[in-house]
Amino acid sequence: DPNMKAGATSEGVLANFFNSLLSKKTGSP
Amino acid sequence: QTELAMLRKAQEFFRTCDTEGKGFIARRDMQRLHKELPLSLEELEDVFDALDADGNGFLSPEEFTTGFSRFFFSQNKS
Repeated sequence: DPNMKAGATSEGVLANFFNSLLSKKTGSP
Repeated sequence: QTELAMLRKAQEFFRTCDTEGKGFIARRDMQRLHKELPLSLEELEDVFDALDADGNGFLSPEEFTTGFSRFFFSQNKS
């Protein structure tokens, strides 16, 4: 089931995405 | 307190994605981040799909915050 697979990998994908945003930290007002 | 910090971060990131201030994030907004983040277009698609809980093609602040809180609290487990 592709949906099951997506659910299992989405955590890692989201972690990757948010970690990238966290390290980006533009600091613009 | 931790929740407040999480909400602030979620709002900040939402604005990073919603550069036009529309109040929602469209798929193309996410793809625009390709230039700023070390993620492939495919990965950004996956992120969008993972966050788009109702599958309407737009990310509301609530959907974004829900996704972020999952990440945030899984990182802060100590």
